[in-house]
Amino acid sequence: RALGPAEEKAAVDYLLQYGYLQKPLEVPDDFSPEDIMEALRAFQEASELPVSGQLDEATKARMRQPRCGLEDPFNQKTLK
Amino acid sequence: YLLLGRWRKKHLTFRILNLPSSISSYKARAALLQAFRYWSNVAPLTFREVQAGWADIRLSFHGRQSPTCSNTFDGPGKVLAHADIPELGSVHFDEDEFWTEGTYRGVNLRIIAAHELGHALGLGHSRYTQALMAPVYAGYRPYFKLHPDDVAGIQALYGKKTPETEDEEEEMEVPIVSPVPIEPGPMPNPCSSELDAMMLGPHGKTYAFKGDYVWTVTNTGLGPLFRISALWEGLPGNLDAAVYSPRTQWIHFFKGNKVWRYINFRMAPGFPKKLNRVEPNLDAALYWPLNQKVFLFKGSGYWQWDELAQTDFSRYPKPIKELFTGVPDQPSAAMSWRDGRVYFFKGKEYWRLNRQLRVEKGYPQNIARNWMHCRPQTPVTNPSFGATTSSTTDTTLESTPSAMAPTLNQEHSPTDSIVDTILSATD
Repeated sequence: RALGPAEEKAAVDYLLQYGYLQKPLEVPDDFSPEDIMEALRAFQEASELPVSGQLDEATKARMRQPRCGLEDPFNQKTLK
Repeated sequence: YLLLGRWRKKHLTFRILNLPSSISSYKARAALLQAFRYWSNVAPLTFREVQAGWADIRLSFHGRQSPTCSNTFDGPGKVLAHADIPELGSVHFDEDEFWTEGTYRGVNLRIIAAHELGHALGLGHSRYTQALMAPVYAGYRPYFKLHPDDVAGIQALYGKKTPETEDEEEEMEVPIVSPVPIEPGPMPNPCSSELDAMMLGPHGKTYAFKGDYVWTVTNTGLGPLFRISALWEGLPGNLDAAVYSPRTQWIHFFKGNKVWRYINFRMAPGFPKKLNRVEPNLDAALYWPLNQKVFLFKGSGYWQWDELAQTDFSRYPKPIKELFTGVPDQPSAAMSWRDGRVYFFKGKEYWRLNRQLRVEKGYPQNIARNWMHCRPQTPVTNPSFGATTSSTTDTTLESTPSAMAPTLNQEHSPTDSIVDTILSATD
């Protein structure tokens, strides 16, 4: 099912808030699909979910779980 | 694990600035104090509470607005809490969460606090989803303990907890026992006080309770008197009854219409509870090893309780005299002792019962003389202990280690170190 813009924005906000996506300094906010897929893969792997790079139901459910407000160091690229 | 920073010192102060409204302040404090203990049990760290002024680690609750934190929360669910890394020390919890203890409902304050303290001590998030430092809350776990990855991370920062550091801490350490501002009652005289309770506790130690104080009774003398709340944090004085069950390792204390449960010196989650299936204001309690049941006494009646089964109390209380032949009603204390016999205490006297629960010939005898070593200077034979001693009336500490010297569980926590002091002194 195609993702609604709100769902996609919520997911990108989550990936940004918890360090899976890095807000680039020099270019505007929009991220390439590759960045988002890579960020989703990092999140899915750290959450022991099937690593698809897609924003599937299991991934969205996991993003709704209560958690700590600190970032996660699980995307090697952003960690650097 | 991920290391984000560390404190240059290992003896830290903390202050609890406010508490949530969804849980009693008593339970909330107990949860926060236990959260510190998880870390001080495995690393050479000590945490001392201060009631005012500056503290290294400051715990507080705020919601969507906060005058001091730019990182506001988002209402129930989603983000539960956050913390700064060393050496900043702020730890914030979302006050809009339903904070709980001892239940699967809501969000367990103790586990979340332990996670946030992990950050405040320098740990980042762990890749192990079952680790405490995993980013997502894995829910309430009744027998929670740190994951090996959590332990490896904190020890990478502060080293392992070794006997030397424990000794060093003994001098330095102020236990995480917040100063209880309640003035203790008068210190009792073991030689002239009617006992509130007697208990054969873990590691075969005999405890006598009177007023706000507890002391140990050994073959060679009495231990020093300590405030009950210094050993069993959160327990009041003037207890009605106390009983340790080797079957469950549980210690139950009774007072009024409440019951407290401890494992060693740590209160079990969810306690104290209301006594609602036996009468309040009990007189005494004992564990009978022959049928592994706990007996509760009040007036002329008793209840037999199976700790691990749903007990039908509809046919209780039963008359004490039907089962314990020759003992008085309204005992002040009772216990099964190491010699396989049952003892009842009342006033200045005690009764010894054989395995058939029948009072033995020559009883009652005098408690002060035969249990509390309070006798004249001249040497007398002590029928209870079979030894001749000529002790004095004041509590002399013997150096001979008791064969029952306790080996407290490896996880020493500050309260345990108090116990260490007591037990080593007593022995």
